[in-house]
Amino acid sequence: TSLKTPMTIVFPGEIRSNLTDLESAEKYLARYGYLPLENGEQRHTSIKKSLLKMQQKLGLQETGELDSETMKAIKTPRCGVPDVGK
Amino acid sequence: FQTFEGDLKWDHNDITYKILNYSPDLDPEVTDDAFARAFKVWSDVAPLTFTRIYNGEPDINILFGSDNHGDPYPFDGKDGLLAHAYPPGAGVYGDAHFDDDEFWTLGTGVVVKTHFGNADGALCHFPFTFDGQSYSSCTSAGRSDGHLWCSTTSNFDKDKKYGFCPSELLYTYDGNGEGQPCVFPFIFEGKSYSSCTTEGRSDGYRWCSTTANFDKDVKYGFCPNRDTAVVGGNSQGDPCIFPFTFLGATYNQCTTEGRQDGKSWCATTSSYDRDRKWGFCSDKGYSLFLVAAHEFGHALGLEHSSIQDALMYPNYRYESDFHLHPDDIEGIQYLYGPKTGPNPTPPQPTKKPKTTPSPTTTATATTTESVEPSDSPVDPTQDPCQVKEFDAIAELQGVLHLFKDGLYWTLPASGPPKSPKKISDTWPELPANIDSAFQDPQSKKMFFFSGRKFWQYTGSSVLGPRSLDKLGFGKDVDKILGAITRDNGKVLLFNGERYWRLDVKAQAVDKGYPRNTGEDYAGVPSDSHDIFVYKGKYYFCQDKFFWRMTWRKQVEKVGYVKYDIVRCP
Repeated sequence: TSLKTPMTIVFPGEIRSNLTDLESAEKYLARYGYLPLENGEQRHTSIKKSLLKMQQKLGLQETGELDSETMKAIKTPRCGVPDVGK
Repeated sequence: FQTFEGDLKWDHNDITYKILNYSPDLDPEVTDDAFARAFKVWSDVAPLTFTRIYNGEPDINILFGSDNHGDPYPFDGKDGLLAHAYPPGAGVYGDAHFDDDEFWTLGTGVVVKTHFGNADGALCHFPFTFDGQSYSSCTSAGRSDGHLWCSTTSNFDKDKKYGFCPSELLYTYDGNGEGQPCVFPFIFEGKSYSSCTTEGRSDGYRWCSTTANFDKDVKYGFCPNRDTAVVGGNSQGDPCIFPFTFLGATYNQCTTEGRQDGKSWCATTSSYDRDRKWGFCSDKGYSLFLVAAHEFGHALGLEHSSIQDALMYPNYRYESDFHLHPDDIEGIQYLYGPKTGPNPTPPQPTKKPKTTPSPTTTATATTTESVEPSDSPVDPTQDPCQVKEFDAIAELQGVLHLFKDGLYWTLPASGPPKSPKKISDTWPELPANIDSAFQDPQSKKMFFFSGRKFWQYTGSSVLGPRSLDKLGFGKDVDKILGAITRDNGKVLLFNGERYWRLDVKAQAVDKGYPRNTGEDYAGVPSDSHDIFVYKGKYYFCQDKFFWRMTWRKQVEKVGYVKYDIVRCP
């Protein structure tokens, strides 16, 4: 109980997410195992592939696009265990 | 359904679990019950039993934590990620972790379990009417002592049923203060505190000292959240303060102003602009039962399902009338097979009327509480149901042991004990008549007492017999009749109206003892002949009855040893 950590002051307005839908989706896809960590020209292709994989896994309509149903699923509270991979 | 790579599963069906800590959002009893019900979801459809243990290493450790909580997968604050669990295996495998930045409820808003009062621990009923006025939260109205209370029915004026709401003035949880309430003011690092604080901690949990001086006594506990407590932000557990100012404007209720996500928040001081202390206002929260049932699915070997109505679907969805989806059943039965045999037989009628369990009593989720009738003939001399008084009863290695005349029985997961074993076969040095026994939770050493002698077993190696004199007992102490173990290396040893505190490591009774049993353990017989701890509760046996006491030293049940403990038909 002797640890002293300065309390982080968080202003409610400051915790607005600056992430775009695409960035949020990338974060989600990476966290839950759909998006391989790769860069370069393959990136957009792999996001589309990853979205398809995610939509299939979550029983959503498989569009490969960031449609409203997919974004809703991304924003829904969930279990932290990855859907794909170890 | 999906299973983990390699079909990871437990190699045994009698799974043990341990609850390592609690969330301030829910009363420990409500939490225990939610976990028991979550396990029952799986044991109802697969040949699995789940037994809670308090000592030793379980298969499944359950904990609440925030952000970085001791594994490589930190939580993310309120919402988003709710919990995670590991597939079956040793160590952290099989464990389930719950994000304590979430607001844990039963899915429909704050759950306030009452204490004391006349409602037997029932939940608050909001709103309720008192003196013609409607209340939607706990109130101190009508009281001069400031204690918060609520009605447990919709109309206090008519029903007069009430209890006190969780407060640090009533009790604390976890820590080492044994549930004692906070003492205000208290001293911590030379500074005086008049309320619960997060000072000195990096995890944001609110704590207090349970004596006037933490620096001297180092006794503490965590403060339960009040029903008006905020969630998350930087003041977790503090109540909203109304009115508060934010960007110069005054607010008399929670607001979504200043936020893009539409979440309702409030300041926890009168001025956000000055103090910048805030938290989210409580919402419906997440059902601990539903999330736990999902996580336990992982802990048993199931991965996420693609079926949106399945429990193992990764996204949270509240369901008031929960039923396991056929996909989940297929998944668990793929790993462990179907549940065989008939459902547990309802308990046989006994002489003792059964108390109807309250909504928050521990569910008979596993078979640990059920009764199995036995058809096999039993030698009366070896039948525990024929024993009037046991010589000693003790929880050893997580299992209840009942000693009598050179024999002992162990209490199985369900039903009464089967055939006894000879004490001499397991512990060759011991005499036939044992007065008491205990296992120290820290060192795992087992102690047995008989008359003025005692023995200490560490595995199969034994020390003893030695005299009680060695522990500092006077010649007037003829025997030790019972023991209450604690997690701090101390154990209370009882003999009638007196009890002593033994320092297990120093092997000496502490100064200031003996103390009077009747004064410190009010409501139990001072001539108890068997005293022991089982599943975290204290038991005092006298004649054929027992008194069960909580760690807060409240007698919560008086029952029959034969029917309620030994589970005789």
